[in-house]
Amino acid sequence: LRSTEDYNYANYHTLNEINSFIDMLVQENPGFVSKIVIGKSYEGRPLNVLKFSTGANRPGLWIDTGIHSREWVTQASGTWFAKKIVTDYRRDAELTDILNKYDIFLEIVTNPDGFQFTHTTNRMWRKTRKPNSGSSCIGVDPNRNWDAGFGGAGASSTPCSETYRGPSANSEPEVKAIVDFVKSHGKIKAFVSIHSYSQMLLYPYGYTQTPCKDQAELHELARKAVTALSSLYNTQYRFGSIINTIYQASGGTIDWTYNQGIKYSYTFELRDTGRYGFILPANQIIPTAQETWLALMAIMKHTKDNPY
Amino acid sequence: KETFEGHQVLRITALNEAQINLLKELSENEHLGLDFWMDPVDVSLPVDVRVPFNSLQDVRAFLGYHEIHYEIMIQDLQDLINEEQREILQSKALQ
Repeated sequence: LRSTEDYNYANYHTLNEINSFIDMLVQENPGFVSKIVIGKSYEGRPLNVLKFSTGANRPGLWIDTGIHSREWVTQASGTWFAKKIVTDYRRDAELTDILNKYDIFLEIVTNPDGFQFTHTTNRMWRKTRKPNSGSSCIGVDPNRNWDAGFGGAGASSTPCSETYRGPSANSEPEVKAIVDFVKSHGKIKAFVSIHSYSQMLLYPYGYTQTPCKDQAELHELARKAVTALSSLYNTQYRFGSIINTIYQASGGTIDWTYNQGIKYSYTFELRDTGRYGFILPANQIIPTAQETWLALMAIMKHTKDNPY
Repeated sequence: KETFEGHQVLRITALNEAQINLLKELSENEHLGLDFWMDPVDVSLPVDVRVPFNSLQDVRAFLGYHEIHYEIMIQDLQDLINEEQREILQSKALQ
């Protein structure tokens, strides 16, 4: 492909194609978009993060897509978001205002080893690809591997389980890289981790029934974001804390980010409910990304308007 | 390459806490090779589970015996994956 204009956003793509897209986007937008490699996966693949920035020393907004490799609509939506940001900057007043005050960080393929595996060997692979000593089963659920209630209820200690938490918190390089990045940055103000497919917008906590101290505000913002999302195609979302809306889950991403002081910590479950699961047809990628973008904008705008 | 011929994805609707507990028991049967896409947690949420062909009879018998309602969400997972692959290749060819 010659440019990101030629990229087919309405189709699923391999890891190489997505990485080429990232490089093209950087090349086409010098001084605005850059690529940061925050680490390497277990199999040695770069953990690429796109940085959208219009100035120095800005606070940051983080978005990651596809920590669970089989959730293909998530990585595909992330690619669409990247293009949307460069298209709308200086055209959309709200996004421009956000980008004049904040950097946006976007990790499109959070689990590249797993994603590659879904394209080559097992379409239904969810976890990382690190072997587990003493077991023939491979991989850790990277959304149970964070240092927030790690090892508690709602995660498995069995390496063969799809929700295996790993031997210790941050044992997975894909998780550790984000942890190191967030800590070293020090000014991430919103953190959105995107999954699919059960149509939910969730906030902390997952590992405990104790409400987080900002629950009232996070709940209202979730309502606003979901309302914006539904306004496009009337897609119905549930929202609430992880433990009350879906299930108890320990060692989850946004519980850790919230405990680090990132107030606006959310996780999405994108389309679909009850028809295709992880095999969502490609013709639903753009509608999914479009509606999700409205919710992301609501969260980013609220973060901008409510500095802390 | 792992294939999923004959695997079905069932959408199970539990009516009460007792049925949720039965589904949790089912999920602990490792020999069935079940892959829960949505776990049994609460009656307000559906349970989606990928069932390998060899376990279909056992799982359906279990659900039937306990009168737990289910529908077939995906009839043959590999068919859908093949369709996805066709779409990807076709789109690339067009491009």
